[in-house]
Amino acid sequence: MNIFRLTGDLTHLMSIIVLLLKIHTIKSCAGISLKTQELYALVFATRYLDIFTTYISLYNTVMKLIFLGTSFSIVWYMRRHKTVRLSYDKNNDTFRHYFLVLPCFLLALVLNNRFTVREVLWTFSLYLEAVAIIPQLVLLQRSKNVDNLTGNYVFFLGAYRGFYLINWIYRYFTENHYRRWITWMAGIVQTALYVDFFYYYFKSWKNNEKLKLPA
Amino acid sequence: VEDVDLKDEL
Repeated sequence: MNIFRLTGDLTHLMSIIVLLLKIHTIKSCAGISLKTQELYALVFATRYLDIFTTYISLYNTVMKLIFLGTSFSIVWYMRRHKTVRLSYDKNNDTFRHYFLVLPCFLLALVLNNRFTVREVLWTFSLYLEAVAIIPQLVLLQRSKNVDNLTGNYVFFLGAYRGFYLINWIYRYFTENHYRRWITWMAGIVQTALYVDFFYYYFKSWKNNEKLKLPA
Repeated sequence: VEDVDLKDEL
């Protein structure tokens, strides 16, 4: 474990806490893409298959349970909760996220480190996570004004993988037998997708104005 | 050398 990865995990946790706070306290999911939440639940379900078979550390297991639990409960809230579901912006959250699932799965079948069920699903979860934010970014562009909690949620979600990139560079230089170009490639694509969001996020923060993504 | 299995990360 290094400081970059720990910061990354805590930033990721922070994004989920911000989202749960928004949904649980103000009982609203306005501006949040259900498609992205469903993709993330799928990412965790396919990545943490080994949660009960491989024990790495208490931290690792606890965090996996938190990510699995929160991602599925957020999907449940947005689909089933009587009040929250009313604020779901169904008309704007129309990105066909199945268009993302299939190519990621096909790519994982072709481009993987080992052709086993677990490894292919794990690779699939990496590729899917890289593009899972797209429905949310599309929804942000369509939403007139983006509220602070939603903006902060997307910011923390984007920042966490950026810390992971630094962690991979750090591990590359400190553990000489460590290289995973598939993970790096997916991580770079994932972080690159946030670049324009980061630009508008910092601009709105600097000028102290409402966050607005150009359509 | 076999790649370190990255499964120790989240």
